[in-house]
Amino acid sequence: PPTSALVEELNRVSAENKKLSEMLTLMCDNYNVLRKQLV
Amino acid sequence: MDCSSFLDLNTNPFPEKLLPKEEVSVSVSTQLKRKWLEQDESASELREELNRVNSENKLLTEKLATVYQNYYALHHHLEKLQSRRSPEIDQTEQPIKKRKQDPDELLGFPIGLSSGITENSSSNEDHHHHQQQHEQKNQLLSCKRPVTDSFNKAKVSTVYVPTDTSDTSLTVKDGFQWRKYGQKVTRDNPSPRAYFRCSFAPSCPVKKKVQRSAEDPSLLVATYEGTHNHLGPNASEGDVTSQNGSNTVTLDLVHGNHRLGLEKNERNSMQEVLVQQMASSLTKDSKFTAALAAAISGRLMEQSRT
Repeated sequence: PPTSALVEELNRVSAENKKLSEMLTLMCDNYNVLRKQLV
Repeated sequence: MDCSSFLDLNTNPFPEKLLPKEEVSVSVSTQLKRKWLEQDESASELREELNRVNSENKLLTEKLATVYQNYYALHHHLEKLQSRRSPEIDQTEQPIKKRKQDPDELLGFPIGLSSGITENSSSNEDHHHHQQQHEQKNQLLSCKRPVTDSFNKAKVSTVYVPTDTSDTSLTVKDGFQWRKYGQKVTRDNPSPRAYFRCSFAPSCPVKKKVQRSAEDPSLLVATYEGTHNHLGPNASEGDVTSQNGSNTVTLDLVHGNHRLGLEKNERNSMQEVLVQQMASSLTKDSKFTAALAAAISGRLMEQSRT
């Protein structure tokens, strides 16, 4: 595939990656908030 | 004789000029090759990066899928607990008037609880034996009537608390506030038995009976019935009545293991509360649920394409 297509695909996957990381961070934050409340 | 040499008939009059042309063509081709190589290198680098990000992406998606599964399990568990709690409240609100010969029932205790406790004062072994019988009986009953009875039998726990023999207040500090609503003297024990309700009653159904042990007056025997549906004023001190919903819990604290038992109960109740709060927090966060569902459905779509 041409380089531009590769770059485009890479950008798309990177953006998806970022979203997934954000969701996991959110999950961890929620967990820590609950834990603090209980402790 | 070669005439051409005389006439200087050179068919290739600029031989030396051709050489640089050849050099130019060679240099152009190397430049192109270099460009191609560079492009190739950058493409391979891009592919490599893409592979790396893809694998990272896959890992994240797997983690999220696991979280989603856990979330779903918690949600299911929470629903179960909620559906269990409502019949419990219904049942505790129903007055028990059929068997008035049991004095505890007059005070609002469920059937079967008082017998286990009054005999409790004979000896620890007897008490344990009777508790086992009580459990077995409840198990048999729960086979016939699974919802209400199994729920009720899971709520009784006995705790032995060391106290000063001169202290006649029958107070057991367990992190919750109680309202005393009765006291009586039983035949098998010279010390009176005090009856308490949780200060959150009637919304909280938990009751407590406290009596000094007949064998060892330095011990208070506290019997809890029901599960608190709220956190105590000082939750870290521990809810001795155990919110774990397990079967009848008897803590034999006479031989110095009372601390372990209390800690175990506390840990279980903490875990239970943590699970409930986590589930409720996740269900409330609609953004998180939507994003998670979108990510998972996107992943599924990708997999179906490939």
